[in-house]
Amino acid sequence: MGCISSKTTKYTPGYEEPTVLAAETPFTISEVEALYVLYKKLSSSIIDDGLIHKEEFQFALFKNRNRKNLFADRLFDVFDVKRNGVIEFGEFVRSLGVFHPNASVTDKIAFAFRLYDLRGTGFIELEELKEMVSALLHESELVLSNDIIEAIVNKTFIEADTNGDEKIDPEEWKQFVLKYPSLIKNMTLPYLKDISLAFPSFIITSEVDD
Amino acid sequence: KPVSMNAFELISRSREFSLENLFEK
Repeated sequence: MGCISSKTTKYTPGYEEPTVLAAETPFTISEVEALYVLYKKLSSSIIDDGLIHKEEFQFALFKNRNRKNLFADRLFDVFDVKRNGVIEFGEFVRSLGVFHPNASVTDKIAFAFRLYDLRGTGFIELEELKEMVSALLHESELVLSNDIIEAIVNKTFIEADTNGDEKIDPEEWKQFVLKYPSLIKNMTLPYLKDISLAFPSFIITSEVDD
Repeated sequence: KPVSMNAFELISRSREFSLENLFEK
């Protein structure tokens, strides 16, 4: 009779092997394991089912259960690749991987495009952009009149929509970002460069050597 | 000045949080 290990670990639903995720992202295996510790904490903060729900995501960002923000909403939706209303572990790691300093600029540009493509049509449309600017300004303390917002959005559109079809496609977006690189500045989190140094307590639980 | 920014810069600047908050203990 074979020997069966008595060590059992209960993983969350949608768990994926760190070796697989490390191969697909800029993270090492032990960093993925550190992210799993973080994931477990976030995914049980409000609803203890091992999956990150939108309110848990927003709670982690704002430390406030009632705080809502359109951009946080968009981030959740883009992290939730399967569009099933929760962020699974693999989605969490792959999405965070895009924010890694070593991730490709192409991936960052594509991720940012999905954030702005509110309705998921494959294009950033004029109305979507107006909606987003209005909503975000409404949430922030910056007060601009509708006329000014409209003028800013229209001017941006004329510049970005180089083929003049009233929507920004991924290639036009790429060219626009290359012209204004600060637009993807938020797409890089230096913290992710070495999670094990920034969060040494997470790494103690590591079971696999890289 | 907000008026001199393009719409995407305006969105980026008005973002009031960082994903780094996820890592706060």
